[in-house]
Amino acid sequence: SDNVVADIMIRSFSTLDENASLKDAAKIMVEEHLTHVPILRDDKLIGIVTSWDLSKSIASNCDDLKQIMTKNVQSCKADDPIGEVANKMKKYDISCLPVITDDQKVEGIISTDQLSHLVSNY
Amino acid sequence: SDNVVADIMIRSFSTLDENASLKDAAKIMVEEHLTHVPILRDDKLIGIVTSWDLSKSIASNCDDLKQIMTKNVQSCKADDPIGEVANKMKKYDISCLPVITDDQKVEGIISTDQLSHLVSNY
Ligand SMILES: C[S@@+](CC[C@H](N)C(=O)[O-])C[C@H]1O[C@@H](n2cnc3c(N)ncnc32)[C@H](O)[C@@H]1O
Ligand SMILES: C[S@@+](CC[C@H](N)C(=O)[O-])C[C@H]1O[C@@H](n2cnc3c(N)ncnc32)[C@H](O)[C@@H]1O
Repeated sequence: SDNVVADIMIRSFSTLDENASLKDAAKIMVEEHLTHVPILRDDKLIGIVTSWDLSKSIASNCDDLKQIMTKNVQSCKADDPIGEVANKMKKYDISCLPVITDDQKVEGIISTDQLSHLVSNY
Repeated sequence: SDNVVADIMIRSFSTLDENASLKDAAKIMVEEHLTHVPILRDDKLIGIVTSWDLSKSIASNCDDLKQIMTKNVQSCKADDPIGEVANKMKKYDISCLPVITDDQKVEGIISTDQLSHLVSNY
């Protein structure tokens, strides 16, 4: 498909500052029906926390966001082809990529949910 | 696409009995990198718990699996066309459908992750 990320990425999403609590992350996920929340330091992407990470927190009784979040974040650019980001998510077994600008600011999110909508009939 | 669910569904997955604890659910998700776990009563599908539900548990300080799990489960059959299940997941904003037999037994799981792999180049 000739689509690029910008054609299907979500543009309204929530982020958290790195000093937020794990409970803040859980509340945002519940209130906004999200499963992936980018973590920022001075507006730049430094991590991601997902609902799967919250299962880590429950299983290990650890509630420190800085320990639970993933710091080595896979991301993509708005003009990346859809096929390429689908490959990346498959390769790393992840369901979501933050879309970042050249100075590490987050301008969108693309997940396997959006990609799967390309497969639906309507 | 002419694919049916059976072509791409996951056949090895974990389930939990309805009397399991929320912590059991969190542990299975962590150990097996899963985000969706079907809940069974006498081997029949009666609910589903996802990592998103765990964020509900943290945000609301409730750790009772029976209260946190979703009881009205959307599911599909192995011979359903892929386009149809993609529509269903989009309609209900869910990322996974258990694949069930005529007597409510779970024989597989299909998620937006599998559907998105159809979009990747290789
Ligand atoms: C391996 S995946 C498995 C579950 C599911 N596929 C998902 O993406 O949540 C879960 C782990 O991947 C991490 N993760 C999710 N999106 C990521 C991304 N864009 N870059 C790096 N890690 C990511 C999460 O922080 C979590 O620890
Ligand atoms: C509305 S979705 C939003 C997050 C994400 N899209 C997901 O599927 O986890 C989250 C809720 O959907 C429920 N859910 C997930 N799969 C389901 C299914 N096959 N049938 C019914 N509810 C389901 C979960 O129990 C959870 O309460």
